Amino acid sequence: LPLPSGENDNFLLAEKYLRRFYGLPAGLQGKKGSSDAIQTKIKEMQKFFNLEVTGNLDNNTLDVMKKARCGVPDIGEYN
Amino acid sequence: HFPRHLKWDKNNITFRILNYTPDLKKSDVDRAIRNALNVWSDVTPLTFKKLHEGIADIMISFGSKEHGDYNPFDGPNGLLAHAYPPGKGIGGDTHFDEDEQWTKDSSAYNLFIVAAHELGHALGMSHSSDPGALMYPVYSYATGFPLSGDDIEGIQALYGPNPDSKKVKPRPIAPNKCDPMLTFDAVTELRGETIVFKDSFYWRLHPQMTEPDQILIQSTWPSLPSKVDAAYENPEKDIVFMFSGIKMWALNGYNLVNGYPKYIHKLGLPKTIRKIDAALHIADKGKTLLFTDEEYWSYDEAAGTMDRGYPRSIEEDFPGMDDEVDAAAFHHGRLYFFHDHIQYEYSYTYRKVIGIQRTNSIFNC
Repeated sequence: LPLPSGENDNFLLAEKYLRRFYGLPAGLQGKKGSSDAIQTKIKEMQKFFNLEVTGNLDNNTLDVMKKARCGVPDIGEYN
Repeated sequence: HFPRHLKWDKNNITFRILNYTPDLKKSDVDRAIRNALNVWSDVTPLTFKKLHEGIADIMISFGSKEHGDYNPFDGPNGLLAHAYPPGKGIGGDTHFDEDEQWTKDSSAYNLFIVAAHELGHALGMSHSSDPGALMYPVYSYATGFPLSGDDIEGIQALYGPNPDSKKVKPRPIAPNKCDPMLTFDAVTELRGETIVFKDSFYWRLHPQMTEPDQILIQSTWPSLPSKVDAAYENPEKDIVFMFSGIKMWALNGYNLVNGYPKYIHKLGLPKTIRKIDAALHIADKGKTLLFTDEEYWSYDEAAGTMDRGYPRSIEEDFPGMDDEVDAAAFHHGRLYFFHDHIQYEYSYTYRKVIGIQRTNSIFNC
């Protein structure tokens, strides 16, 4: 199998991160629906961390996602 | 706070440590947890009693990967710990990832700092978006009392203040880069990045990053004081010098150079100078200018001596400038001086101010 590209790794990291800390719903149907929801959650995350709110997975956003942190979600209902 | 402002409905809370990490001595773990609880009891009427058996309100444990709550850890780094808000059963329970290296200093993850943050959750605090707050979700190391004004306001909104009015000095709130009244402590280049020091934080501006990173100074350099007065880069030596009070430190990249701190008087400054306000290095002349109050000194890097005829008046030699400087930098043949909330762009060739902007224009505010 081909090795996953760096971009794919970053996307997977972001998806996992947003699912865990920003309540990104799992199992979204359709490509468009999925990317809209991810953009919204990226924006929420960027706003929380005082980053430039673009909805894009830029270097600043990925840097914050890669930092060591607490496992409690930042916002939303606590389960 | 968590949704519905979850809190304990009593002030006498019990805790129990179920197991211990092998990374530290048992007594060090006990001390870290007790000190972490004291952080919160210092500012509230809460008291914490340790239980050795049975069910406590806050059950503290170390575990790795899936550890019994269907909320698994992820191995080294990443997730460090989690805790549940006040409530029955698992409520208040606090879990640390055993796959992390726990320490009592800054060499790896400091258990006291992580515990103080997690116990904040166990008492009802959610995450803060203030990078200077203990409840900020990203780990950073700092010494001193860990609560900021934001943390104290949050916990006192749930439980009220400490009736004994214990005096605590809260950690300063992280400065806002777009505050129109923002002033700088020090500015320097570091291998193509720009580093701006303000209070106990620094911003890191990288040419390929749209937003500056804001980081606690002691999180990166634990042995440095929490405030930097001046800094400059000598690119030929690949060293950044940082000044705080009468001492100076050297950085190679982000690593502190051995043999420091040294006294600033070793540079040839008189003992009456107790602080350098700003510093900049003019690479093509091999000179470093050190600004103190209303005067400045010139240091010859090659000779390692202070030039004769100094100090000289800032006001006389830099016409158009204020008579004091907070921070200074040399960039592409221009001198940049920062004083209060104004940035002066100064041409060394034409000896005049060629531009005035707000201090934080450097952040595109």
